[in-house]
This record gives sequence, structure tokens and C-alpha cells, in this order.
Amino acid sequence: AEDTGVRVELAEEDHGRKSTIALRLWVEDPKKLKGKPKDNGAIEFTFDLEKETPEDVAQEMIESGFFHESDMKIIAKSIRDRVALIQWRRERIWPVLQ
Amino acid sequence: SSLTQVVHSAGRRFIVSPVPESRLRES
Repeated sequence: AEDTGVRVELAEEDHGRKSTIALRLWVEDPKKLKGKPKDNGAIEFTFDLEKETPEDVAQEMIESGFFHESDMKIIAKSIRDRVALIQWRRERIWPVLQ
Repeated sequence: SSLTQVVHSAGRRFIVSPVPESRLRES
């Protein structure tokens, strides 16, 4: 995945059973963002792989004041890349459950 | 506690915690 300067990782072990996963997002390289992030924390949130889109979460983070609206695309892309990897792993490791 | 919780109007919870130094990229 492209280095967006924003890191997204699983916040809990993924057993492939739940459609909702916990993710943690933090800024590794603020210079890659157009706006200034609110603070230097890791933001933990849940994401429904079946019902939600990375754009939904990115929009809510912006509305909650964590990021400037000009960084919507980079936040959404960072989440999308991680979600794609999680789904790829699920299909590979637990194909029967899919 | 150093955790901060922000609830968006759509209901999603964001829990903010400090990033360990080891996870931050050195510039």
C-alpha cells in the first residue's frame, strides 16, 4: 500500500468471524497531511466491513475535529488500504467462513 | 486516564490514546 503518512492497524486480533472490526489510526508523518491534525493520539474506532465505507469514517473523523477536511481523501485511502488487506487475509485464511 | 472519548452525532465512538513513542516515525 502507498505510504500516506497515516497508519491504520487492527486494534484487536481478527478471527474472521465478525463483520465489525476494531481499528486504530494515527499520524506517522504529519507533513503528508494538508491540514494540522488535532493532536498526536491514536484514534480507535469500529468499522463494519459489510455496511460501512472508509469514506464514512473519514468524514466522521473530520466532523469530530480530528482532521482538516482537505485530508478526507488521505484518511479514507489509509483506512481503505488496511480494510482491503484485512479482507484479503480473511479470504485467504478463513475461506470457509466467507 | 489518558484516554479521551469522542462520540460523533452518527453514534460512532472514537477513543483517543497516546501513541507509544516506538510507533512514531523518526523524522
